[in-house]
Amino acid sequence: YRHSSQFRMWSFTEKNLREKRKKTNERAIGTINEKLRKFIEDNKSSLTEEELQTLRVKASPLSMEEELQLINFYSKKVQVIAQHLNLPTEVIATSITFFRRFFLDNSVMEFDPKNLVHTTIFLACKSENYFISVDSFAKKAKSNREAILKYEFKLVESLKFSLLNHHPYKPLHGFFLDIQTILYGKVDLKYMGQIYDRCKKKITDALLTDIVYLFTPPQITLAIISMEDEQLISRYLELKFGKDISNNTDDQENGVNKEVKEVNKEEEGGVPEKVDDKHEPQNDIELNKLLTIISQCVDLLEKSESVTTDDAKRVAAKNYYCQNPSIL
Amino acid sequence: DLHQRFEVDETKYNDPLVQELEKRKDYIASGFRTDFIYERVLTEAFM
Amino acid sequence: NYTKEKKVGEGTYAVVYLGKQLSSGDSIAVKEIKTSEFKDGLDMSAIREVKYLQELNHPNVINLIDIFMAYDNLNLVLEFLPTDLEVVIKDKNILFTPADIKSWMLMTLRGVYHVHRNFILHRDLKPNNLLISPDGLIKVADFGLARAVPGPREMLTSNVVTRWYRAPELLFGAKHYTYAVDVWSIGVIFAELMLRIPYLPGQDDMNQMEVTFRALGTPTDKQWPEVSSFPGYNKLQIYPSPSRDELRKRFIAATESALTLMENMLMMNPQTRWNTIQCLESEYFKELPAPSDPADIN
Repeated sequence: YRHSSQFRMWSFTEKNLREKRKKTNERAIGTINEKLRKFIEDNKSSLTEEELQTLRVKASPLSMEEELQLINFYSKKVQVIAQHLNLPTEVIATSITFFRRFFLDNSVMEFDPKNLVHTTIFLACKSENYFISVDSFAKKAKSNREAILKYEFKLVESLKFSLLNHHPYKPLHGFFLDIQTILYGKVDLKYMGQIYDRCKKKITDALLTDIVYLFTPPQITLAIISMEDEQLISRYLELKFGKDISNNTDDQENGVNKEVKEVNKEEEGGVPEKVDDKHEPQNDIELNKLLTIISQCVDLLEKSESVTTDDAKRVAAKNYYCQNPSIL
Repeated sequence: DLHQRFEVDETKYNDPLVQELEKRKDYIASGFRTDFIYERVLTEAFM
Repeated sequence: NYTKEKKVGEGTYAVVYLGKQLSSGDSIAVKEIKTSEFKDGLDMSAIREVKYLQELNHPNVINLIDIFMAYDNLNLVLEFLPTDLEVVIKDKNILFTPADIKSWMLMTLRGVYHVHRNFILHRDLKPNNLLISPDGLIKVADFGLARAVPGPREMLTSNVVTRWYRAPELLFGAKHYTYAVDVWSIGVIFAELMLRIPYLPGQDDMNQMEVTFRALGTPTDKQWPEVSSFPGYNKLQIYPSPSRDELRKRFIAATESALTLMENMLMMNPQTRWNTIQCLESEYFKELPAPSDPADIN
């Protein structure tokens, strides 16, 4: 994962994510204010005081928070349109990811987000081997080929040409299997199936937030499963990565610790029998650290709320006017 | 990767979606193998 | 940062130039991807090259140094690799030894193992996609047909891999194939290295089946369960599988373990065909002669 472009180029701390957005926003504000100043300069003779006042109040550029509201609002649109096009789950996820990454380096005051919605979905289809010709895509999406292709290059460039995404769906499938192994005979399989489906939906919603920049796909998956059944996850992780050895459990469940017990016997000066290191599980996961990360992820997921249409409309209008002072 | 943090143990999996495929003629003839699927999703889970 | 000095090749979707990286003085190849040609925006092959090369980092996989846009063209800056295995096989003036072959096979399998370990299928392995660096290293190149290993329900097109290196399951039109298709291609390349002529040169897709099964036997359900369920299976000419002795006569220079490796890479049943790990761990790479040092291979 550390070799992946997703980790190398698209994982941030909350702090440097905020700085990145700030930089993008300030650059755009600079451009907007320059254009506004020029506009006023060029029209100062014809502008009334009242018009000047209106410009000052209503033509102001968007703040970083307002930008993020618009990006979150349109991310949801990408998801809805992609679902409406009946695209596979991973293609929908990639569409959302491409869209949100684009607006990390580009401001909504430079590129109207509605002009990127179809382009990100179209590129995601190509990138995920779900190829649809631009003409048939334009027809389905009620758009046109020029609009769809116009920003494709710019999108690929802003993505830093990193197109391969690791979404939390495969880890969900993986943990679904491994839980059955570690808690063998102790989980109701029908119940597991229900959890699986609910978590799959929650993963798509999680992709609409900044979670994907702050945590790895498996951590997101574990957080989402634990929101469904916290006890299941803590028991599973305890058995899987717990280091302390509880004696009163049968071998089957405690296979991992049995091996660790043997290793410890060796350390206690017991007969150093050869522990076949191929099978000795590399328990390099700090359970408490992992649990902390998971609960941080859960907190963030619980905090995220969607943007209302009214808020979006207000910000979109502001975005429009600050780019078109003459119309204002 | 000397120590993957998982072992594929198909005897323990109840995975109807995948297990149903391995009975299909077109899947068997194509070379489809469930362990490839399991190896993939478990690797993604323990990356 | 880079210069484009000489045009060294032109493909369907790209023009390749030889150039220099100014900062290091190293030779580079610039693959300039034509964008106007593809009516659906960025070309699928370009997207695949970019997508997978960005994730792969291995001495036996071509290194993507940089990517940039210029004059509305996408430019991939790749390490410069002056020749390829096809040139070596064809040029009868070049003598190479079993140790050289072993070295090339080792590097190819390591490179493809890295691709597979990243859950990627190459789907176009052939001698001229195995480039050779100035210090003799084999580098797997051209990811224009690559794709991620499919999910359980995904359907794949069988119209991949250059015909002579196309696995039997693809010839039958399989839609749920696996890494095994790449291993088959390497097996055919191995045979070609030993024979120094193409091993299964079909003139067209139908003839490719004919040539393949005449050389290796027509598969039956016994060794390849459900192969008879493929459409068109019943029209096949039935050929017997070659005996070990016949294979020995065909590949006189091959040792027993070389034949074993080749046989398992060219196993008809993709489910039991060896994967890259089994190939790399095979007896062939443990017995003498040791693989040549790539830098010593002339």
